[in-house]
Amino acid sequence: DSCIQFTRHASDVLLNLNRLRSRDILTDVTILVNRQQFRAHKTVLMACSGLFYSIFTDSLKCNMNVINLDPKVDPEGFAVLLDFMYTSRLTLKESLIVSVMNTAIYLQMDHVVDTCHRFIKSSDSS
Amino acid sequence: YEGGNTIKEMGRSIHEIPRKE
Repeated sequence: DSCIQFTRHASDVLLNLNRLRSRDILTDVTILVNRQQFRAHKTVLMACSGLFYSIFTDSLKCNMNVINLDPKVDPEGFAVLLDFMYTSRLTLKESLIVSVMNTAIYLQMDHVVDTCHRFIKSSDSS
Repeated sequence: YEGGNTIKEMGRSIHEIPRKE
């Protein structure tokens, strides 16, 4: 008996999900952030963000196809986090780090918030 | 997975969805 473990399966699946997103295939929700629109899959959003998990497990909200985020959320910060959800790569630029962190707090993505904190501390110290 | 050995397969695991049609 043995088990074959495909070491790149998780990244292959994520790559394919990101290709489905970029081609708008089976995307089922539009996230509005200050009039900027982002198409995505509810399941991926739920898997990565506590806020979206709460929204789409709510029987009254789960059928919503357009979600308006808080006007204080920066679209650029949201774009960085949405790309992270679909690629596992978090782009951290000095100019965006605070808005990414604040958006991660809002979206309840605690591990990303911790990483942003560490990044800010390390850049302060350097 | 219980028992036996685990063989690591490094190649692709699934088909690749094209970027654009």
